Amino acid sequence: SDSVYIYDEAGQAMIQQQKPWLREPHYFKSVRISALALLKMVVHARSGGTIEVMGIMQGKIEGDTIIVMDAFVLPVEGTETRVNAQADAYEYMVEYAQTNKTVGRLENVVGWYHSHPGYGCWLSGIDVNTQLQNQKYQEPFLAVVIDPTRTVSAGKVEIGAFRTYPEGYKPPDEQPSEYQTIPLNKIEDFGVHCKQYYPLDITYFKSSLDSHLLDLLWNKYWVNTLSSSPLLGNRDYVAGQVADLAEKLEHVENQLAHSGCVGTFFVPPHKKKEEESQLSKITKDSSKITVEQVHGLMSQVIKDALFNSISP
Amino acid sequence: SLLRQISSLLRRLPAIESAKFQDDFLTEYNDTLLMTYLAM
Amino acid sequence: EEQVSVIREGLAELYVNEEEWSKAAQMLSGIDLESGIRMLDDTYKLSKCVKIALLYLEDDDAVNAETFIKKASFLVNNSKDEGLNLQYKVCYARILDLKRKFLEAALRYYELSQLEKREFEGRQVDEDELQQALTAAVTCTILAAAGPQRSRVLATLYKDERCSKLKIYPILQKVYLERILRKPEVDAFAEELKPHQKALLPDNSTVLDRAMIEHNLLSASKLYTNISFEELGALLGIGSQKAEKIAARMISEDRMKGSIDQVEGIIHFGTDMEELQQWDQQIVNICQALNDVLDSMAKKGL
Repeated sequence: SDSVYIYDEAGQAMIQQQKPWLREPHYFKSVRISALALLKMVVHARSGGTIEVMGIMQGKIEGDTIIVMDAFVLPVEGTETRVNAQADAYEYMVEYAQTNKTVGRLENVVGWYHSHPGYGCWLSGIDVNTQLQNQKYQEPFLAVVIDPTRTVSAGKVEIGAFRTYPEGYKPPDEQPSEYQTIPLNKIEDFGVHCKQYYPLDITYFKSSLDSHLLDLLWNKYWVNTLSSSPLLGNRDYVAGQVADLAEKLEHVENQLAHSGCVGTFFVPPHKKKEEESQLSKITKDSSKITVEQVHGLMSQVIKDALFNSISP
Repeated sequence: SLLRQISSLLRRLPAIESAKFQDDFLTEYNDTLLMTYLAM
Repeated sequence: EEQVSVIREGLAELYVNEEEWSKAAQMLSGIDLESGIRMLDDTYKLSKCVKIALLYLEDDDAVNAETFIKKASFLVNNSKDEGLNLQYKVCYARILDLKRKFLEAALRYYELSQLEKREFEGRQVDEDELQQALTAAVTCTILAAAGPQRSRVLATLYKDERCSKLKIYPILQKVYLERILRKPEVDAFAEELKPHQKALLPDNSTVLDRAMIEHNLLSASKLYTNISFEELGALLGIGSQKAEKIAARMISEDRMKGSIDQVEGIIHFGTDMEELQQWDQQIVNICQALNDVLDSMAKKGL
């Protein structure tokens, strides 16, 4: 199982020469991320709090899979508020990659990651541009997005891996990827660009040493499970979610009210269908938030029964 | 020494007992139930 | 003026040889740097101000030294002489230390201890001097008034692995981990202090006493939910009245959370941690205690 950690320099050089990804815009289908890289990226994303942070991933190619072996932080913040945040860190990136080679870390840079705190894993317009540039000059290159806030509330890592299509390429109709809530103030940015890229399947791997260390950690992990309160840690995020839901409800209500005034028989079926789909999304969002809240409450009640109800 | 450890462990229970905790706990409980009701 | 300054510098040199530091400083301070008759560049003026301040510091005269270091602070930005700039920084840190602005002094000592460049016009800054600066940073932080700012600097120093090799490390560790310091440890630490750090305050206690009492009070606030002033006084080794006065001052300066019931003579320590978070913390402690019991049973083969 540790063979993935051996780097075949000649093999990688050959792939670089053949450039199979040029033949097909959809060439890369999946990503494998090492436990180490995943942990480093999530910890870094969490450390940024509500500020978007950014880093670089190192790894290699295996067929149509990009393998991410490690990740490192870039001294850049606020990726969604600058045209091309990565440009600020080029010098650092180059120096880091070269220094790595001198110490025997031969993996090349294979992508970048950044965080979307609280608003889901997708590529914004700025991200699409950055990724298009990278895929033009630094192939093979992958874009990974992590949402640290939803990671805490959902209890699993919210992460997405994407590749952009070449400009002007018309993708075949995609099967809808897993549903995720997009906040109202981001929906436009999401909608305009969501056809310019596609998600890759993500799987993880770990070394035998990782397994051993994680097993040891697992022995202590039960303490975290019993002493955590998702309700407490995520108040701001949930409040933001409910506010976003209220805004969307008002939005749809106005539309329905508007279409209602010309009577339903004038509303073309696809328009009616579209409003229903928006309402059904809102319903889905509200039940998702509520289920997470109820889970949190259940754990509080269990903790209360376990640790408070014992009278001496 | 083992028995002493166990008795000190038991003396830590219940984990917390204060009027303030009860208030906060019930507030959180009611908030979540209210959210469930509103979602319904 | 040229001749006057040459004579003054010569006389100052003689005073220095006789270790008459203040006289040497006064002799140099008579040189007119601002007359405008002679074109003097900032580096020359800066070197004179720093030299005068250092001479006053040899006599622990922080007031006069500060006068000249303030003049120097207007000149230091234009100076390219790194050796002189370093002297300026050392001088400034020592003046803050003398004036008992311990937290600011600690931050400057710490900055000096992280010096990268070691060579200044043939003058070598060796590892020993950096270690002295680091020790001075730790000492000043410990002497600083207890509170959130001091805790932040303590955390920085505690995480700096160079500190673990210092003789002062054990007390730094106890102070950082907010453990109560016993009298023997405080006395051992007192031996390392400079005279001005042992100076008496108006209420006849020393700077160190005050720092230690405040530290122990803050540690007690982490241990107890509430405590009577008799007990608190006994724990701190002072009278209950004094314990109440110090606690009241720390609470009013927002360096400690709590409230005082003067009728009952009890202090209730507060915490900015929410009840629900405290609950989680208690659960962690219970689980850890359970884990320890299981580990010791496993060790005993039970």
